[in-house]
Amino acid sequence: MNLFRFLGDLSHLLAIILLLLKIWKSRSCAGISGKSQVLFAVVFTARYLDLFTNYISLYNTCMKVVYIACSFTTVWLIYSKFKATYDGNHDTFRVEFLVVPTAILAFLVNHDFTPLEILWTFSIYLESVAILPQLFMVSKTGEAETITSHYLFALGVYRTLYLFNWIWRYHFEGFFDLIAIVAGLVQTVLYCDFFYLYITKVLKGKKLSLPA
Amino acid sequence: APTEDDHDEL
Repeated sequence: MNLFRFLGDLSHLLAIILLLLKIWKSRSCAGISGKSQVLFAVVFTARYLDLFTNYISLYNTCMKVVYIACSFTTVWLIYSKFKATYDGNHDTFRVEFLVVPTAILAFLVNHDFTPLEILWTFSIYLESVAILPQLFMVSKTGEAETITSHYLFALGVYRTLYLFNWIWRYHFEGFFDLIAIVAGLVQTVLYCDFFYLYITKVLKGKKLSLPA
Repeated sequence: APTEDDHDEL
């Protein structure tokens, strides 16, 4: 494991925990897209089924379990515990437009036509676009709380660091996984506009708000 | 992909 990969994992973990803490401390999930969080829970579940079939390392197993546990806890907080604060009126992205095409693509373009492999591929494709309901919600309301911006930034940095990890692995190990690389590029590009707003506004102490 | 031995990415 190289440094980019490790920092990417940490950034991902930071994003997930940041969101959980924000909801828990403020007792509110206002401004958070429940749909994106459900998609991430689906992503982790579909991808980490290999927990039951393939042991890689203690680090690998622990991270997977933590990701899944945090993800389901977040969904539970949004749709059950703090349901009254959930801003469903603004969370109107049609997730079938993401789930159906990525599922079809996973059947058509994969490394191996087996159930686990297709689910893994589906999770990679779905993850690349799972943030769209959240970004849609931010654009609809025209603003995001600063802590939500930090969450989105950490989540975007994670896949960007993975891109560097893949370049590293290709260079030093001759290894590359085209499905992960292309999906990772798409995922990173989707965050670019947000990165720009984050750097120009949030880091200068302003709240993230979009021009009307 | 999960079927590959060296694949430990998350």
